Amino acid sequence: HTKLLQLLTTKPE
Amino acid sequence: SSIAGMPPDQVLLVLQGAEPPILCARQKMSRPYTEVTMMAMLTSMADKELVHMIAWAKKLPGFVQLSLHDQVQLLESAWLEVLMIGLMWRSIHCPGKLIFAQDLILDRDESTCVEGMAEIFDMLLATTSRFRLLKLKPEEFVCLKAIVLLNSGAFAFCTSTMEPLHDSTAVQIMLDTITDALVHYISQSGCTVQQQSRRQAQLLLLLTHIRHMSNKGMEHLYSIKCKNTVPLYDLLLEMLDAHRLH
Repeated sequence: HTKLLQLLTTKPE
Repeated sequence: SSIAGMPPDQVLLVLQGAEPPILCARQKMSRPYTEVTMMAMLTSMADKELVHMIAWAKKLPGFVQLSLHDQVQLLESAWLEVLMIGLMWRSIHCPGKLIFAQDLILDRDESTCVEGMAEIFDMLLATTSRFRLLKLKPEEFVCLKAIVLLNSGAFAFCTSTMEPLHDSTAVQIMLDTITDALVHYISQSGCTVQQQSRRQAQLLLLLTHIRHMSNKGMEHLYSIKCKNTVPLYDLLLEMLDAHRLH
C-alpha cells in the first residue's frame, strides 16, 4: 500500500 | 484535536467541515457506453474520490493520532462502503439515478452494459430510496459515514487479509463519540424517546446493507480486474488488492 501510505503521511496543504 | 470529551455539536461541525467536494468526471466518454468505457469512467472517478477520502479521514477527530497501521486497516476495510454511502447521499434527491459526479449521472438501464453491474445498481438505488424515505439529514449522514469507516475494520476477525488493530480502544472511543453526536442530533428532533430510539436503529441498520453492497461491489471490481480490459489506477488497485478476493 505505497500510495495509501504516501497520502496518509503527507501534510495537508 | 483529541476526540474524547468533545461536545456533540462540535463533533457535528468538525464532521461537516471535513466533507469532501463533489467531483467532476471531465474525461467523459460518448454514449452509448460499453463495458470498457463505463468501467473506465467509474474506476477513474473512484480513484480520484479515494484521494479525497484519505484527506477526509485525516480530518476526523482522533484519526491521525491512530497508528499508521490502524489508519491503513480502517481505510482498506471500509473504502468501498464509504464511496457507496457518499454516492447514495449525492443521489438522494434523484430517484432512479446515481450521481457519480456532477457530470456523470447514470440510470439503472445504462448499467446493464456492464455484466453483473445492474444487480449492484439496483441495490444502491433501493438503499438510496430508503435514505430518501427516512429523510436522512446532513448531520446524520456525516455521522453514519464516519461510523462506517471506524466500524468496518474495527472488530474484524483476524483473517489472512485483515490484521487486528493496534489500538482498538482508541477506535472504540472515536466510534462512541460519533455515536453520541448522532444520538444527540436525533434527540433534538422533537420526537418521543421511542421514536428517537427507533430512528437510531433505522439509520444504523442501513449499515448492514452498505456492507453487503460493498462486498458485492468488491467481487465485481475484482472480476473486472481479472478480465484485464480496463486499466485500474494505482490507488484503487492497492485498495482492491487489500481485500485479496478469490
